[in-house]
Amino acid sequence: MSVRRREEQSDPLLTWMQTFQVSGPCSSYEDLTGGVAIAQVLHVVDPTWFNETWVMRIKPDTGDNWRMKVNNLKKVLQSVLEYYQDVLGHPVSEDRIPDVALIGEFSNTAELRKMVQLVLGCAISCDKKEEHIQQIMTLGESVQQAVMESIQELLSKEPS
Amino acid sequence: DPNMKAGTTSEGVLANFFNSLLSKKTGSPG
Repeated sequence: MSVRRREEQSDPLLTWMQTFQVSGPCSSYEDLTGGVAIAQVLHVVDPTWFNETWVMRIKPDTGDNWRMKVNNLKKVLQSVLEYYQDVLGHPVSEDRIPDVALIGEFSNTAELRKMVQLVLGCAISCDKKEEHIQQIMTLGESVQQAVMESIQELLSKEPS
Repeated sequence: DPNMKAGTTSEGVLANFFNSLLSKKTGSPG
């Protein structure tokens, strides 16, 4: 196993994503590049907005086809941005919006982190936030610390 | 010794942070 993959597997945001126990691959950032696990996590976060019909629009078997990955990620990002605007009541600032082409084509970890960070923002602000925050509070201290910093970073970039 | 207090302090900070999120109105994280 490469050093990069080992580091990714201990990434706190990935650890948090794995707590949702979705069927889509979720053991490394590379696994998330197809958008399938991200969509499934969003469905658990808020099944009313990210409903079954919406999840079914995400193509499950992208393989190495970066165009399919980008298409999936575009659908996910579009719905997440609408969620922030329409449900949470504030838009996502430009610099927090991930470049899905870089994720799908080059598996860019920095951009993927931005995507996961937006998912985290949905989880801690939605109607089921109590459930999601309590789940975070069961995680190890170092993971909680990283999740907290990630949330603080996200909140600090929110338009007032 | 600040190092000895670090664990407890950190736990307190984390608990305070997440509890404050819990007490915020839904849809208004900031």
